[in-house]
Amino acid sequence: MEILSVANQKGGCGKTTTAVNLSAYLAQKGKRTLLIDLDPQGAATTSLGVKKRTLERTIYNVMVDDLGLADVVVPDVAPSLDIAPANMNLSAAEQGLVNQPGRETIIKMKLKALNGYDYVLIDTPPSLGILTLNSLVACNTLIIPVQTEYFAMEGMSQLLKIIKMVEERLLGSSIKRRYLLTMYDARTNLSKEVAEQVREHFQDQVFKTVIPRSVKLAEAPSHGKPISLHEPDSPGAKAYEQLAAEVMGQ
Amino acid sequence: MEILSVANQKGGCGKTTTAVNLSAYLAQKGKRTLLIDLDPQGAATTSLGVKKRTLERTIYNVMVDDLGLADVVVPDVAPSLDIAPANMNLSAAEQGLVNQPGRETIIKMKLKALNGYDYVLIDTPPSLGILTLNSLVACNTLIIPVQTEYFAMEGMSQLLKIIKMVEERLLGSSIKRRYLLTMYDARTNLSKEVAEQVREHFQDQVFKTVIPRSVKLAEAPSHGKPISLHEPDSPGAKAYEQLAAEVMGQ
Ligand SMILES: Nc1ncnc2c1ncn2[C@@H]1O[C@H](COP(=O)(O)OP(=O)(O)OP(=O)(O)O)[C@@H](O)[C@H]1O
Ligand SMILES: Nc1ncnc2c1ncn2[C@@H]1O[C@H](COP(=O)(O)OP(=O)(O)OP(=O)(O)O)[C@@H](O)[C@H]1O
Ligand SMILES: [Mg+2]
Ligand SMILES: [Mg+2]
Repeated sequence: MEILSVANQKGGCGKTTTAVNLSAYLAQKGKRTLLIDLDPQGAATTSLGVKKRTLERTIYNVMVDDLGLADVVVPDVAPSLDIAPANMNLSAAEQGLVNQPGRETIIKMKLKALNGYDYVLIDTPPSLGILTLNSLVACNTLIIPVQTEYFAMEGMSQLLKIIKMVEERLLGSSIKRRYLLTMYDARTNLSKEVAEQVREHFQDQVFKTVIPRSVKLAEAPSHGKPISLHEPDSPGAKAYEQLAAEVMGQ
Repeated sequence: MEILSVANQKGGCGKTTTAVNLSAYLAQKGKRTLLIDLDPQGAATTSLGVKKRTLERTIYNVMVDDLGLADVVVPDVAPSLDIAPANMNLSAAEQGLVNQPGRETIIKMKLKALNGYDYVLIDTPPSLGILTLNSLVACNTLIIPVQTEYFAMEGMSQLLKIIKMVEERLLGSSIKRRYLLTMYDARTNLSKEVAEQVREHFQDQVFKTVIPRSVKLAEAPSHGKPISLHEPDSPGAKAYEQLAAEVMGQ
């Protein structure tokens, strides 16, 4: 079971858009896929058409009430794609878990009890708190979306510090990292310069696939669908499909 | 002294771009302005050309070591514009203050001791923790940037809940709210639809000024300058100049 976390504390850099659409294309290619929404904002949950008000149980109950992941899964939000949804209750988890030992390993432990999936993806909030830490501890691959704008490299050193701490103190092994250039605007020098900087710095840890800026990607959530079902011929769709192929190829 | 906080827990919706450029234009119009960077990511600090590694004292020392705001100010980052800068140390403040009574009122109290400014702006992180709470308690006006994309209205209810709690439990009075439509892309229906939704919902609490998507605004931080000094004739610059006039007119 491949576990891919999507994390970067920089706001609005494409975490949710990547978690949702990469999941959808892995599923479309026949891989049984689970998306875990670990963000109290629940944008991934909404993007896949799940009505939060109807949810009796969410990932909050896994984190705090010791339910299993299978107990909260909403199946078939897209072909072969299930979701473990989040709503605002989850923000209480960050507070409630503050002094519990092993609070960063809850998701990792719950995943051990999970069967029947080829891929699990985890969407995270723009912060480096307990929820993101859970995703770092649980994953075999960490996907770091990097918006091709000025602050891309800025926040990176903080994220890399936290990853190093998790590797040394919680895992005793290193996390495989993959950087994904997002919201690339080919008409601007800024995008090109940032992309070059990222590739120069992180070399073959950077996905070949680059996600272009495409308004269809921003519209799809309002239809409750991944781009694969909303506008499969758009440049954004083709890029995420290509990303899924690249992920499966590795 | 007018105190304007810029807050919205949604990542990447234009808080820093607004805090930096609105400050710069208020200052350019002759108002002595202080920008307080209350985000450990310190994007506002970097956007104004301040080299964080050279900082001996930052807003962290105000929050945790009881320094005054005047003790950490970096003067004249632009004409008539000073900044109280932030760096990564500030992330320790959210932890360190967790059990201190009155931890949400620190900035408000420190502002009482501050003289010599017409406007104070406060930039905040994409979260609803102690730093953002300090900005809500301290301000006379709360500016809420709203990116004209699908999740604009989604995260709003959580923010409004927190504002209501602050008004009822910490202030005993209401916070004046102003919504600012940001990253507006006139070529897309999505932007138009979201803008209409926001205006319909919040009516005359929405600024008339709308900030267009403009790559110059994304480039300016890499030059360490506000847009007023980087590209004053660009559409993004004119919009923030107009916003400053609208703020001063109110
Ligand atoms: N390639 C793209 N082209 C156009 N719009 C995009 C693209 N990727 C993401 N967006 C839009 O940009 C906004 C931010 O993206 P997204 O929500 O995926 O970022 P995020 O990192 O999850 O944000 P947060 O930090 O708030 O969780 C959303 O409105 C999204 O629809
Ligand atoms: N009107 C605009 N046109 C083009 N790019 C913009 C515009 N406003 C902001 N940006 C860019 O979009 C990105 C996000 O904006 P910004 O950093 O101001 O958001 P934020 O809400 O402060 O993010 P965070 O939640 O991470 O603090 C930045 O790279 C910024 O330069
Ligand atoms: Mg997200
Ligand atoms: Mg910011």
